[in-house]
Amino acid sequence: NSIIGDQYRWPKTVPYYFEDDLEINAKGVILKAFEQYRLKTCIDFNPWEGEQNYISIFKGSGCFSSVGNRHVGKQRLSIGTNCDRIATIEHEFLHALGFWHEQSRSDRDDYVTIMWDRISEGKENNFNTYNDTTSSSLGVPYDYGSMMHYSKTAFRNGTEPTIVTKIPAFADVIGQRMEFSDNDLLKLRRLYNCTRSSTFLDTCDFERENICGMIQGPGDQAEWTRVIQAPGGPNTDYSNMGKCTGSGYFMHFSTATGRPADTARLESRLLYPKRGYQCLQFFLYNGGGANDQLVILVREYDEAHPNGTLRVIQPIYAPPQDLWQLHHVSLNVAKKFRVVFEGIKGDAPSTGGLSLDDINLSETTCPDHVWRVKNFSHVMETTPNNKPIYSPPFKSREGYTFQMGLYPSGKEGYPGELSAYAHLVTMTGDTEVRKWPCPWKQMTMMLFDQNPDIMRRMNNQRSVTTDPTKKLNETSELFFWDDPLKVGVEVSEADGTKYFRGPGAGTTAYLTHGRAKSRDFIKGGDAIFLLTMEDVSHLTVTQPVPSSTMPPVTTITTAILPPTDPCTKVTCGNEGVCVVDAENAVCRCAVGDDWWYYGENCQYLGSTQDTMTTALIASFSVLGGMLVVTAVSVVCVKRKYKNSGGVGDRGITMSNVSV
Amino acid sequence: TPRVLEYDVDGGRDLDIFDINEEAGLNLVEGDIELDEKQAR
Repeated sequence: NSIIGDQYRWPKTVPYYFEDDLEINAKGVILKAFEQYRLKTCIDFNPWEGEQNYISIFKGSGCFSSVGNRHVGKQRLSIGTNCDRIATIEHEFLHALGFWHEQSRSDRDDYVTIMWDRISEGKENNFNTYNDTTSSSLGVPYDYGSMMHYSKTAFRNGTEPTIVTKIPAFADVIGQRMEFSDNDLLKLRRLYNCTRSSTFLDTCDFERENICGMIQGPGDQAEWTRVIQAPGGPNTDYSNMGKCTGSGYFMHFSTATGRPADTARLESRLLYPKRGYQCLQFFLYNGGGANDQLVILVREYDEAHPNGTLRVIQPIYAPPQDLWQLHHVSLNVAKKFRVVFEGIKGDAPSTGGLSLDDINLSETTCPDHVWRVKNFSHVMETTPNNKPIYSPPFKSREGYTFQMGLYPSGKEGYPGELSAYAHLVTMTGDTEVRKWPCPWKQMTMMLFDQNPDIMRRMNNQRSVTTDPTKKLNETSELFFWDDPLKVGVEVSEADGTKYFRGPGAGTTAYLTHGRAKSRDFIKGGDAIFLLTMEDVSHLTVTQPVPSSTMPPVTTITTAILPPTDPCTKVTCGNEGVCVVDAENAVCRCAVGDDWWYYGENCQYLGSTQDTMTTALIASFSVLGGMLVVTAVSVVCVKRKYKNSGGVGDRGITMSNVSV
Repeated sequence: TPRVLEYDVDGGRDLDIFDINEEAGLNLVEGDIELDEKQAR
């Protein structure tokens, strides 16, 4: 629920500043959180460019934020140790954007029961509610799935829950820290009057007959058709897996008829990019011939080519199999365009064709690698506790190889959990020159929520970053992220491949089995992990400060500023900021609604109370002065008349005068 | 295959925001909300 008052809103683009003390992994995860805001809402984040108010993200001793824009200039938001999870960061930013916790809304007692006798002594005030003149639930129903809801164990004094949901099915839903719920997004969009999101372009599950405005392309010989089943497979769509009678559509290009090299083009509606890079994601089922092919193209429009020009992006490698395969294609389009799915009939015999479902297009980067664990429910149930399974080794853009280790039944002592670790790997015989210990690469392990709509997905992800200075242990001279040839163990796979697996970093508590079985984490029996390794070494340097301003002296040293900056010699106290005005350094002091700092260095605190006192003193002084002047005047006049003895009417006879 | 060392980034504990702040000795409103002067008054 949101704090009422327009003064608490930020502009739709929020300025932020990464303080130097932030962990590198935290910085990387914060940037990922910003990407989720950009994808799912109209909120954007920009590095601070001297705006009067901005969010200063620092490594405090915990995870906390203020609620709403407090107009204090530099507003603190702490991402401390263990706070570097995407959902925790999104949670704190929802506070900063103006939201309280969900269970503090005025109607919460209709939906949950607070067990007051199970709350730690003195912590009861954490279960206060705000009435509807202070906070607004923005016309959205109570949301057990909100990432702003306490978990059932919050502030408990024992082992029993402090919050009991009136609908028991939600007992373990409250407290999810995975991603924005649908209602979190609805409220945020309402609060900030969002009409569109920054980086979302299109989603289509083909459930509606208008097929999301897609068109059959010109110049082809065959067509894509909207079906609920196709000869040669698949028997169901991917969105619903055939669960709902009368729905469950997908697009199919039959290669059972026609001639080799016949094409069928399915073109998206017109799209208008802003960023210049996009990720296209879709599920493809190849039930056709061995040589049938899908090629991704874009049709780009400009003034010289009003009918568009086709550009091939890439052919998709998808051998025929009884499986909806997940594919990602990176695009780099900067002008008005359509995405084109071109099916090409091969020369091998076919009794089926190509099928497409659950297409999503966004202006984001694609994940690097897909690890599909088939029959995952069974794997979770049958794998012994403390036994890991490993993804294949994947190569990153920078040439490092890595893999994910997963304990489907948790590590020892953690039954009912998924535990996950990221490892560096060196393949036997690999002679590529790389820098060791591996410097500042962030590995992200994401369990993919296979909801058809990218905006509604609540993926579960954790990231770890290779710190080249980290030792293997306290007494070791070896580095944790050194070449696995040196610090790892040799592994032989069943297919004969050999490699060295380095130490892993991750968490025993990646996700509970209960949550893994929820939503669409497992679909058609399978779980999909999206794995990425990104270079984050650029985050080791200080964020540049705006050219005309200096950040608070407590966090940034003056050494990084140009020597000619007049602000280098000025220290603004009480979180004031220095600006250059007509080549002179002046302090802009922090202000609140009824208080402010002032003085050359913001050293004095003023408030409306002080002003009222001053005004009252001034008024009484003036009144007193006037009384003295009046009294003196009266006395003087009296004396004057007393001395003259009534000579005022001398020589005038007062007779027959009417007044 | 012999096991490699595995490092738990969160010490093997699934800590919620409020647990982290409590361990840090923070006494914030509702566990993770910081008040400004005006609100505190």
